[in-house]
Amino acid sequence: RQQAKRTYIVQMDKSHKPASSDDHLNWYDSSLKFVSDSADMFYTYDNVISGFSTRLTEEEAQLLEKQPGVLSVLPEIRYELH
Amino acid sequence: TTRTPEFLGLGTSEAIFPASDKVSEVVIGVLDTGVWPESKSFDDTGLGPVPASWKGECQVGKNFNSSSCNRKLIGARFFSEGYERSFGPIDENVESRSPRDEEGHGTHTSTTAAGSAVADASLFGFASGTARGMATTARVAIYKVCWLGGCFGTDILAGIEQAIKDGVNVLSLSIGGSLNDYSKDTVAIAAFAATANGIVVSLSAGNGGPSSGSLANVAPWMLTVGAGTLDRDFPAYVSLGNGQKYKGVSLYGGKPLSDELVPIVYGRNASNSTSGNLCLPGSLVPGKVAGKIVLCDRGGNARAQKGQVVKDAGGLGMILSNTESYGEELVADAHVLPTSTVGHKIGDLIKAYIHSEANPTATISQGSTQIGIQPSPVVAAFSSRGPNPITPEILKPDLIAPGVNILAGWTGAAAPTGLDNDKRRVSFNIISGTSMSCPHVSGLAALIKAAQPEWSPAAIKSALMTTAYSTYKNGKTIEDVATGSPSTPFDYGAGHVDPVAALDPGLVYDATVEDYISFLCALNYSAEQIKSVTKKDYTCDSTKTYSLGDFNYPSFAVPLQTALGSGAGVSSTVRYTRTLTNVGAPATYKVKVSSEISSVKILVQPESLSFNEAYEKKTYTVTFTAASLPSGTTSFARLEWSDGKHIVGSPIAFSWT
Repeated sequence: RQQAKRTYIVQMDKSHKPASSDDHLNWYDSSLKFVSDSADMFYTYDNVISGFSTRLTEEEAQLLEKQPGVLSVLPEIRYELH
Repeated sequence: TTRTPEFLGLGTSEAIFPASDKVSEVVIGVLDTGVWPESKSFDDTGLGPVPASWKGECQVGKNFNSSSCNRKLIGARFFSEGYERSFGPIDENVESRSPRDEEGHGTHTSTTAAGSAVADASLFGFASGTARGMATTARVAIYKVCWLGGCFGTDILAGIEQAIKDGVNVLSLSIGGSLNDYSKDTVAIAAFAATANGIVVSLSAGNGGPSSGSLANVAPWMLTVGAGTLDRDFPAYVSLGNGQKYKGVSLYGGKPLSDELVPIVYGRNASNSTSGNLCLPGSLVPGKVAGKIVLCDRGGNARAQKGQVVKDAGGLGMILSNTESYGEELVADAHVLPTSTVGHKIGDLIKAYIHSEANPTATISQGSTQIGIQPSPVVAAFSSRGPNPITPEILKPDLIAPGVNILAGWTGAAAPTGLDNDKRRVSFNIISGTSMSCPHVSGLAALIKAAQPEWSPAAIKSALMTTAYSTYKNGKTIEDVATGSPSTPFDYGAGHVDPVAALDPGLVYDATVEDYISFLCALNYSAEQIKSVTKKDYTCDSTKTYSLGDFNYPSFAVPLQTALGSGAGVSSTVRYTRTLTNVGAPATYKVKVSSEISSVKILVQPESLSFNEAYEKKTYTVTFTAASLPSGTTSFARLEWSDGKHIVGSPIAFSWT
C-alpha cells in the first residue's frame, strides 16, 4: 500500500561511519537507500547537525531510525511568524 | 523605528556606545520572509567595505540580483526545498523564488534590528520621525526561510547552517512552533550550534499571552524576548449619540467620516451567522450594514480584515472591541476605513448603548500621534508568559522589549494590512508582536558585541538581562495591560531591556558549551540525546550530581513541591549556585534580596564578593527554605549585587506544584 510521505530531519552519528565509506555523504546516502530506493537528501547539514533532510513514509522512517549510526529521525515541524 | 531609540535611551547617550566602525564589523543574520532591498533603511552611505571575515553572498533569483545587496545588506539567501517538497513548486505569480520579501515581515524585523537612519519616515503621517534600527551601522544578512505556507524546519535548519558558515555574529528569529523536548526541537538544536560558534541567538517568545505557560523558544542558550509597549499612542475617538466620547486607537489615514452622527450596529445584529459579532468574511448582511458604523469583536480573523469585511458590506466605519481576554490592550492597525479599536470595558459600554437605543448613532474621528503616554512600558497582553513549560527551573521569557505599534521598513509588494484587496503601498508600516520585540534585542546584542567582541553569547545575554528594569521610576512594578495590575517575572522575565546599562553590566553570568551539557545532564539526558543537541560525545558522570539549580543562569526559577496532606510547618530547602564574572573595574559587590513572601527564607552566601581583576570569577550560593503552600501558588523576589555603581539584578520566581 502506498503510504503518504512526510519530511524528516535525520541526525547521523559520524563516529559510526564505517571505515569502508569514503565520505560521510556516501554513508548518509547508503543508509537512506537501505530503507527507500526513491528517497533523496534534499539538504545535508554539517554545522547545525550531522545529517540530512528527506521525505519518507512513516514505515521507512521507523526502519531508518533502527539503522546503525542513525541518531534520530525527527518529523519536520512547521513554524509560524510571531 | 521612530520612537524606540529615544525610549531605550539610544538617542541621548551616544557617547557611551561603541563607535560606528566597530558596530559595522558586526553582522546580524535575520531568518524571516526575506528582504525588500530597495527600502531606504538599507542605504549603505558611509559604510566601509564589508568585514573581511564575511563569507556570505547575494543569491540571485526572481526579482533579485547581485546588485540588490550593498555594504549594508551584505547577504541574502533563500531556502525553499523543505517548503516546496511539502507544498509543491513555488507559484512565482504569487511569491518570488528569491530572497525578495513580498510579505513585509522580514523587512520589518531586519530594519528594526539594523536599519540605517531614514529621515521623515511615517505611516500615513503617523509615528513620524527619523526611523533607524537599533544598530544602525551593523550589517544585515537575510535568510529567507518563511513562505506563504509557513516556515519549514528543514529550511530553517539550512538557513542557520549557512548563517554559521557565512560568519554572522547575531541571529534573529521572530518565529516559533510547537514546543518539544530540546533533543527534538530543530530550532533549539540549530540555535545551540550557533551559540557554540559564538553567535548570539535572539528569538521571539510568542504571541500566546496572556495565557500562562504559553511560551515558545525556551532553551537556555536562546535569548527569549517578550513584548511591551512604548510611550506612544495613535488615538481614534468614538462619539456616540448620547454625547459620550471614548478613546481608542487606529492608523487609518484615508478620508475621514464627517462630524455628523451615523447609525451604528453590532455585527451580531447585522448577520445571519452565529459568529457575526466577529465580522468574519461573508458574515455581514449588506442591507443591515450599508451606511452604518459596525461594531465588531476582536478574535477569529485578522483585525484589519474585519474592516475590509465591513467595507465590502457597505459599512462606513468600524469600532473594533476587545473581548475580555484581550483586556484593555490597544493594537493599532492601518485599517481600510475609519476605525477605532477600543478596550473591553469601552466596548461593553458601546454595546450597552447600542442595545439601549432604538436608533443608536456614532461617529469616529482620527487623532494624531501622541507620545509621553504613561505608564510605559506595560507588558503586551499578547506577549507569551511563563512558567517555562519544558524546564520550569529556567525562567522565561528572558526579558521584554518594545513590540507594540512598532514602525519599521516594509515591502513594496504588499499593503500595510496584508490584505489582497488593499492596494495601498507604504515604505514603513506599524505592526505588533513579539516578532517586533525580538529584533530590537538582536540589534542591541549587536551593539554589545561591537563594544565587547570577546564576550560569549551567554555574557551578552546576561548583560542584557541583569540590567533590565522591572519597575517604573516611581518604584511601581511594570503593569500588565491584560489585567491592569502589576506584572510578574513570568510576564517580563528579568524586565524591560535597558541598553545603556547593558553596555556596562559590571558582572555577568557566563556559560560555556560544557555548562550547557551539564544542564542537559541535570535533565537526565542520555548520551544520544546530548549528541542530538550538541553534536558532542558526552556521557554524564554517574558519580556526579548535576543540578538545574547550579546552571549559571542570570535569573532564578524555583519550583517547589506542595507537601500533600501535611499541615503548616513543613518546609523544603533548595540550594542554587551561581558564578559571577567581573567585566568591569575591580570592585566589591554586596548582595540585597527583596521578597514579597515571608514564608520563603532566602540566604545568600557570601554576602559580599570582591573582584580584583578583569574576568575574575566568584561563586555564591542561594539557599531557599520554603514553607509548603497550596499547589498553584506563585511568588516572587529579586536578588541584586551592587558595587554602588552597577546593579546586577536577577528575578526569582517561586511556584508550588
